[in-house]
Amino acid sequence: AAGRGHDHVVLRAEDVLPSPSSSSCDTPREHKHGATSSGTRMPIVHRHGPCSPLADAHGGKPPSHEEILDADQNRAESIQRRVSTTTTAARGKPKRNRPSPSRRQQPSSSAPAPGASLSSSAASLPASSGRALGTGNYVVTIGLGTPAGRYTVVFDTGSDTTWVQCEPCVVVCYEQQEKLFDPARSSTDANISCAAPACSDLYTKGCSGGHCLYGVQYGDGSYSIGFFAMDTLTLSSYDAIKGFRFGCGERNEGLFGEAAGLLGLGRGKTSLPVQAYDKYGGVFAHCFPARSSGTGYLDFGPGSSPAVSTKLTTPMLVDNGLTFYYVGLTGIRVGGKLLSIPPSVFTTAGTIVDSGTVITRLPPAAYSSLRSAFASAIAARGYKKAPALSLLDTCYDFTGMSQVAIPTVSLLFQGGASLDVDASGIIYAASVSQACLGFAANEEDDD
Amino acid sequence: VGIVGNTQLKTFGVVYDIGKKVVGFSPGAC
Repeated sequence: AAGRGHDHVVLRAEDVLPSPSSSSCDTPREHKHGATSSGTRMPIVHRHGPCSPLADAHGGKPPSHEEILDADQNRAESIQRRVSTTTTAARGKPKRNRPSPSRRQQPSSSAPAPGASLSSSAASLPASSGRALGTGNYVVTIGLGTPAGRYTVVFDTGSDTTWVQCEPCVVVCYEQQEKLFDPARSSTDANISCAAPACSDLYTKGCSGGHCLYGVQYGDGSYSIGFFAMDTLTLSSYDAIKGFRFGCGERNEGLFGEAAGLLGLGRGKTSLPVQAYDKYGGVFAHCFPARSSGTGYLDFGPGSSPAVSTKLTTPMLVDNGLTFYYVGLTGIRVGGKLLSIPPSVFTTAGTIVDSGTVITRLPPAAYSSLRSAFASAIAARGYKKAPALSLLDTCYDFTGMSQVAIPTVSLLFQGGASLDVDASGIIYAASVSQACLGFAANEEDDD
Repeated sequence: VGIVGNTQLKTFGVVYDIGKKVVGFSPGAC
């Protein structure tokens, strides 16, 4: 951002343009890979950016912005379905059943279980509402097994169970860039028995020949089923977790974009931060780079990221042992002015922070207030309107402009923390002629 | 629920402390 005042930020045109995956990878600034003073740091790259080990997957053609935003809508709906079932249980109030607004037919959770038996004697796993992965995600590279193989996986604060595709791929595997993990070649690998307490930590489980089975299914129909096992997980050349419990997928299908699997960072029992609680104290941090050609980081341990002053922290709410990181969004500022949105608009719906969702979803009343404040501030500058981009309905054509000035946007949270959104996060651009306000509305106020 | 997505989190160090039950945002972290 070329300039930042309290009410506006100036964007250079090249900052608006998404970097094509064919451009070169920015060298990361002052990132030390490996151990930090009291933890571990891993580089994060955008799955479809030039730094990704998967960059030339799909024959080099990343998904279109429509596809990314479509998949993102799937994910948001899947999360909301999941939350509404747990919230209903907690609140006891049945939620209205609305047909899903997404254009694509959703597999209903009552669909026959995708977990058809892995072998004739295996139990079938019931389908769970799961979580949609979406395709706009960030990946990290982990080591698994002894000797450790390297696997590029999607990391996801909206999921708990880590899994990778495994040899011999008994049923079906999707194409992945790297070799499949082969448990038979790892001297530290072992299956978890059905009787082990760890097996009951799973949200969806089964049993086959005395071995614990896991199953995860996502809102877009993707799923992974296999043996729940333990092995050594290596996060950097200095740091490993022995006996880490993960899914060894023998039946995996879906939109995983040739990643080897997924690293679960949610609040549930099977997630990495909860499994490694004694080692990292339940603390981790991530930073997404401004551009998809940049490199961010995923840190584990109390030294994660520079010390965050209490002024910049917000309470983590709703401690029901389930996956999501609930926070209390309390207001929005545009151009430095606080929008007049009744607090109940935010408290009715509740808010989570989710690394796997691309676009922030707001209650409709909050979104319309944000949109009109943003649009009126921009109108004063005479920028040309552009057609909507999938669910993003407030778009502009910045063709021919070397730089543009847009109003600042800040999200305010309980405890006074304010997220003054970076310029790269206010505008989501498919191209310089279609650059949109990077927020969207939920369907209903209590979504 | 509302969902804060990764586009709006760019360049912030987002710290999750499950033990202390807080989430922190440190600007300009990457």
